[in-house]
Amino acid sequence: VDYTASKDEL
Amino acid sequence: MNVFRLLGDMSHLLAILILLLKMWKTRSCAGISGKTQILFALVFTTRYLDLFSSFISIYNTTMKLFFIASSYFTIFLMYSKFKATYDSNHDSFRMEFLVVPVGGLAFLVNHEFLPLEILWTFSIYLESVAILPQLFMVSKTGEAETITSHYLFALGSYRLLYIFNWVYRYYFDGFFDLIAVVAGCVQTILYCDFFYLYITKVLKGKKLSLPA
Repeated sequence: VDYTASKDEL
Repeated sequence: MNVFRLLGDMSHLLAILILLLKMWKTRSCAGISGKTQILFALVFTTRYLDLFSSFISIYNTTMKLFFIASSYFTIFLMYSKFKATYDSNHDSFRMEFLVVPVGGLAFLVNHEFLPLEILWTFSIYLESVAILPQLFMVSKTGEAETITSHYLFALGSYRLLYIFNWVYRYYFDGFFDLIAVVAGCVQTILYCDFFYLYITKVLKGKKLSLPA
């Protein structure tokens, strides 16, 4: 499960 | 970036612009909760600390800087420039009832026990409930100006659109962030009652007023 990708969200 | 994410961001941006425009044009912050605005400033400050550690895109950086700056500018307008119009008697929700439990939860439930990650988690949890002082204020006074209703509708729509964005990203990017999704759903659910009133009253040209 990828969670780090959420850091590009605002 | 997908269409839901972009629409969500634009809705968030629109909400902030509506709020600033309302205050600037009417020279008043009547009906707006300063507590909610302080919580939003705290949300943006703790979430966007990664401005110092990582660069994602010009769009990302610009939006983050705008959100931080506009939140502090709003606080300045409410507590300094237009202080006389601030309705503090009706803005009686206690911020510590939100900040303390949310801080504890961020320590306990996070992806990684690292300072930046805990602060990011704190901001996600806090954002989900930051609107409560504002909704409390509307329920206490029993009404909201139409422009305030538009602000709240745009602000609520933003997280609803993010939920569609997460569904899209789950299917097409294999991306899933449980913390963001659960908090985002909680945040959107808090607006449901307001959405109902907005659609049944404000869109029909009536002022948003609650039954006594």
